[in-house]
Amino acid sequence: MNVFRFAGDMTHLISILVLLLKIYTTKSCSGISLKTQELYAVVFVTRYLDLVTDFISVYNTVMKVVFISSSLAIVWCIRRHKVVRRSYDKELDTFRHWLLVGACAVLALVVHEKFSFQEVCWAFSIYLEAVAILPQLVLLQRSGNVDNLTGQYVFFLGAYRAFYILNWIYRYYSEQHFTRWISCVSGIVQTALYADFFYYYFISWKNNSKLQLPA
Amino acid sequence: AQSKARKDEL
Repeated sequence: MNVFRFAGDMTHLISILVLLLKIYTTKSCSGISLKTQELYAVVFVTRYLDLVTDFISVYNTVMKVVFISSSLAIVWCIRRHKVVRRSYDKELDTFRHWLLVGACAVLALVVHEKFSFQEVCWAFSIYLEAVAILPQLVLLQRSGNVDNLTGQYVFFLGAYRAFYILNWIYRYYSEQHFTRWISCVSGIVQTALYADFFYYYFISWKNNSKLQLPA
Repeated sequence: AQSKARKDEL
């Protein structure tokens, strides 16, 4: 464990706590893409298949349980919670996210570290996470103004993988055999997808104005 | 050790 990875994990945790806070306090999921949340649930379930078979550390296990349970809880909230579900922007959240799932599945079958069920699922989850934010970014562009908590949620979600890139650089220089190209390339693509959001987020922060993404 | 080093990231 290094400081970059710990900061990344904490930033990721904060993004989830901000989203839970928004849904819990406002009892609303307006501006939140259910499709992105469903993709994240798939990402965590397919990535942490080794949750019960491969014990790394208490921290690792606890964080995996937190990520899986929170992502499933958020999907449940938006789909089933009698109050929250009413504020779901169903007509705006129309990204065909199952296409992303299909494309990542094909890519994982072609590019993986080892051809085993667990490794292919792991590569699939890495690729899917890189593009999982797309339905959310599209929804933000369509829904015009973005409320603060939603903006902060996306910001922390984008920032966490940037910390992971620093972690991979650090591990590359500090550990002999460390190469993790699949994670690294996907992580760079993932962070790049947030580039324009970060730009508009910075502008809105500098001008102290409402976050507006151009349509 | 190898497997431990492999997937120790979240």
